[in-house]
Amino acid sequence: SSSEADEMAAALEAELNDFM
Amino acid sequence: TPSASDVLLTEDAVRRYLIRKPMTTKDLLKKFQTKRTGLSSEQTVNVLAQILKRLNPERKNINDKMHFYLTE
Repeated sequence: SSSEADEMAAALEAELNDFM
Repeated sequence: TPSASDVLLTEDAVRRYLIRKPMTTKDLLKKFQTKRTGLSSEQTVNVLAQILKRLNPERKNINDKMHFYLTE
């Protein structure tokens, strides 16, 4: 679903924020 | 068990997409949907995060959204 995709994108961006 | 026809979430596959055009995290997740890779959502996020950290792609904002891209 698109809400799951949104959640995954948010989780991925959170992971990357530490790095960026 | 993934079959040969399944999509593989690999560094090489991500690199090829990002060389072709800038993509958001959502664009990338769409290319590696869990139903096509056989990975869980959590695995997909973790593996993709590791790959992006290794690739260290360039970033730019397009339409106010952060996009990753690579040059050859």
